[in-house]
Amino acid sequence: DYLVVKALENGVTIIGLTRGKDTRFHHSEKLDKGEVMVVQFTEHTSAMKIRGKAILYTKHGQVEAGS
Amino acid sequence: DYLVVKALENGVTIIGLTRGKDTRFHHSEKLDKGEVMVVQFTEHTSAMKIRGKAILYTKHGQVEAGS
Amino acid sequence: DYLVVKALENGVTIIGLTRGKDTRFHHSEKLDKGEVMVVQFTEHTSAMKIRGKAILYTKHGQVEAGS
Amino acid sequence: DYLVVKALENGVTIIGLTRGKDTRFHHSEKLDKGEVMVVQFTEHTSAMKIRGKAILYTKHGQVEAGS
Amino acid sequence: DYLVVKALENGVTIIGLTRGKDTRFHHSEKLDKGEVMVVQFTEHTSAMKIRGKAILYTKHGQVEAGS
Amino acid sequence: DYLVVKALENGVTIIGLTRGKDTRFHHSEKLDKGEVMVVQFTEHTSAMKIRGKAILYTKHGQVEAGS
Amino acid sequence: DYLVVKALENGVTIIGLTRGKDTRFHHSEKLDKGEVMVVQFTEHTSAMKIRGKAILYTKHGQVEAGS
Amino acid sequence: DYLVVKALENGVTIIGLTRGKDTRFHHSEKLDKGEVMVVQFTEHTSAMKIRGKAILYTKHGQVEAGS
Amino acid sequence: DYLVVKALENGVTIIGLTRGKDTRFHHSEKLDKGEVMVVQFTEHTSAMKIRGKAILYTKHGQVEAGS
Amino acid sequence: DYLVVKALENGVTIIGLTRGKDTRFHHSEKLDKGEVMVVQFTEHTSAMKIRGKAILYTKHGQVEAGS
Amino acid sequence: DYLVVKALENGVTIIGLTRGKDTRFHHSEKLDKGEVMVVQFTEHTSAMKIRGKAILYTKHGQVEAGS
Ligand SMILES: N[C@@H](Cc1c[nH]c2ccccc12)C(=O)O
Ligand SMILES: N[C@@H](Cc1c[nH]c2ccccc12)C(=O)O
Ligand SMILES: N[C@@H](Cc1c[nH]c2ccccc12)C(=O)O
Ligand SMILES: N[C@@H](Cc1c[nH]c2ccccc12)C(=O)O
Ligand SMILES: N[C@@H](Cc1c[nH]c2ccccc12)C(=O)O
Ligand SMILES: N[C@@H](Cc1c[nH]c2ccccc12)C(=O)O
Ligand SMILES: N[C@@H](Cc1c[nH]c2ccccc12)C(=O)O
Ligand SMILES: N[C@@H](Cc1c[nH]c2ccccc12)C(=O)O
Ligand SMILES: N[C@@H](Cc1c[nH]c2ccccc12)C(=O)O
Ligand SMILES: N[C@@H](Cc1c[nH]c2ccccc12)C(=O)O
Ligand SMILES: N[C@@H](Cc1c[nH]c2ccccc12)C(=O)O
Repeated sequence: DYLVVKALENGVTIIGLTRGKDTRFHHSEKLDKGEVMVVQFTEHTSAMKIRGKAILYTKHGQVEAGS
Repeated sequence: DYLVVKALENGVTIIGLTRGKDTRFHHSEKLDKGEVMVVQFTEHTSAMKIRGKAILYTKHGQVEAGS
Repeated sequence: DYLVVKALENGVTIIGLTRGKDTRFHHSEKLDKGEVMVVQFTEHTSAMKIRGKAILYTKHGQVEAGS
Repeated sequence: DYLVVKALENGVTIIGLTRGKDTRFHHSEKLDKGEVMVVQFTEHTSAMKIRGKAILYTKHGQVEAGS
Repeated sequence: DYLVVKALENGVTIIGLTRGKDTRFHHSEKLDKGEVMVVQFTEHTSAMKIRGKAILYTKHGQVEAGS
Repeated sequence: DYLVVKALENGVTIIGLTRGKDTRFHHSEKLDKGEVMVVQFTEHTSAMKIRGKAILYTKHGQVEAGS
Repeated sequence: DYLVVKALENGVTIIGLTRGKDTRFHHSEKLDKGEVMVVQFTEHTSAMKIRGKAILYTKHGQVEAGS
Repeated sequence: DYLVVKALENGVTIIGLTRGKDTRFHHSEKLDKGEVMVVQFTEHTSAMKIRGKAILYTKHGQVEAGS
Repeated sequence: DYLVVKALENGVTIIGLTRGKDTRFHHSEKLDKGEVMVVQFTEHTSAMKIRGKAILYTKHGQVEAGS
Repeated sequence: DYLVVKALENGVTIIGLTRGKDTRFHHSEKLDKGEVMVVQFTEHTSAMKIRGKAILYTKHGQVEAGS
Repeated sequence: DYLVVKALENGVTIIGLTRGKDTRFHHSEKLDKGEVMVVQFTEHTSAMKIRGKAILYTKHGQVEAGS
């Protein structure tokens, strides 16, 4: 399972939260306008947070972030 | 399996409840308006509670929270 | 497999019943109006009971509780 | 696999029958009007019996009990 | 895999036949009009026989018994 | 995988043929008009033969036997 | 996986061919008009041959044999 | 996975090619007009060749051979 | 997974390329016009090359080779 | 699971990010206009970043990068 | 999982990139106009690059390369 995030402005961030008892940020990837990120859930990532104007393409349809 | 939560106002919270004999809150993630969270069920999380105005994108369709 | 429960009034309860030979209540989660709960079946929960006015989003469609 | 049962009157009962060589009632859960039960087949339950006016939401569609 | 049987008259019976080299009746459950039974195939049951007026909800559609 | 057989006349038979190197009849179940049988393929049954007027509900659609 | 064969005339035969290095006939089942056979692929049968007027109900649709 | 071959003329052949490093013919089955063959891929057969006028019913649709 | 190749002219070839570190031709099967080949991917074949006028029936639809 | 990336201009890059505790770039593949890349998620790649004008063909539909 | 590549001109190349920590070209297959290649992802190939005018038939639809 993966999802696709397209940045609609500069400075969009995709944050990976840790899997396990503890929930904290382990990585934050910055995207410039137009850049696209394709990300999986993994052994280390069981939740993600997206900040800034972006479109998410997920199995439950498209979601607009930042508005 | 994951679900997507988009905050429609500041102060939306996504609470993870523990898996196992005992059911208690193990993490609460605050979202500002427009922020989007993508979360899985995991070894530690078998239930979630969403407070505040938000839209959930789930395998059973979209659900409006907070109204 | 998970299902989604949205409370349409205060005081909605989602009760987890124990898996195994014995069937009893192991947890009851109270929801205020507008709050949404997303719950899985687990090693400890093989049945659930929902009391009060709520909408359930399940794989067999939406079900109105409390009416 | 789970099914959903919504009670349309007081006193609806969902009975769990034992899995194995022997078939007998191991649990009977009473529902009041409007209450909803979501139940799985389990290691201990391989058949169920529903008495009283209720709607079942199953993978083979909706079934009205009690009429 | 389960199927649903709704009795349309009193005295409907659902008979479980044994799995294995030998085929014989191991259990017969009586249903009154309006009662609904939800039954699985199991380690002990590999065939079922339904007598009396009833509707079966199966993966191959609905089947009317008794007519 | 199961199939459903509904007898349209008395004396319909469902015959189970043995799985393995050898192919012979191991069981023959008689059905009266209106009776319904739901049967699986099993460790002992890898083929079936249906005689008499009946309707089969299978994954490849409905098949009329006996005509 | 199973397929269904309905005989449209007397003397229809369903032949099972052996699985393995060697391919030969291990069983031939005769069907009279209207009789229906439901057959699986098995540890011993990896090919079948149908002779005479019959209808096959397979996962790739219905096929008329004998014409 | 199986496919169905119906001969539209006498002398149609279905040839099984060996699985493994080496690719050679291990069996050739002759069909007369109207005869139908249902064949699997197996431990010994990883390719097939059909000669003569026939219709193949495969998961990718129907294919006419011989024209 | 298999695909079907139908030769539209004489001299069509289906070439199997080796699985593994090394990629070379291990078998080339010649088809005459109208002949049909049904081929799997296997332990020894992880790529195929088709030369000449033919139609391929694949899970991604039909593809015309040779034009 | 794989995705397809088609470069709409020269200098499009597909970057593979490492799987595991640490998230860094392990490979960056340059594409010229019209070149197409088909890429999997792997033991070493759990996220990808695409820069420049391109079209992504993913399981969640087509996504335009670079605009 | 496989994909199909049809060359629309001479000199189309399908390049296999290595699976693992290191990403480099391990094989490049040249196609002449009209030739069709059917290729899998494998233990040694986790990415592919296509150069020249061609059509790709993938699970995400058809993609034109080289334009
Ligand atoms: N560390 C948590 C992260 C998480 C996943 N889903 C969640 C839902 C709510 C809150 C936290 C989470 C876990 O692996 O379970
Ligand atoms: N600790 C519980 C949490 C839970 C999951 N589903 C539920 C339904 C109702 C009540 C509690 C729960 C469990 O893992 O089973
Ligand atoms: N303890 C029971 C709970 C249960 C599940 N499904 C049921 C249906 C009917 C009655 C009880 C149940 C069990 O695990 O089996
Ligand atoms: N004890 C039985 C219960 C049962 C399941 N399906 C049935 C169908 C008919 C009669 C009884 C049953 C069993 O596990 O097999
Ligand atoms: N004892 C038989 C019961 C059975 C299942 N399917 C059948 C079909 C025909 C006759 C008998 C059966 C078995 O397990 O195989
Ligand atoms: N004993 C045979 C029964 C059988 C299954 N499918 C068949 C098709 C044709 C003839 C016989 C059969 C077997 O298990 O394989
Ligand atoms: N003995 C052969 C039978 C067979 C299956 N599919 C075939 C296709 C062609 C010819 C023979 C066969 C085998 O198991 O492989
Ligand atoms: N012996 C070959 C047969 C084969 C299967 N698919 C092919 C495609 C092309 C050429 C040969 C083949 C193998 O098992 O791999
Ligand atoms: N030997 C290669 C063959 C191959 C499969 N898919 C490919 C794609 C491109 C180039 C070569 C290939 C392998 O098994 O991986
Ligand atoms: N190293 C990370 C890469 C990653 C995957 N998905 C992510 C989402 C957000 C941030 C980082 C990631 C991991 O394997 O988990
Ligand atoms: N060697 C890399 C190849 C690769 C696969 N997918 C990728 C995406 C981007 C960059 C490189 C790759 C790997 O197996 O993981």
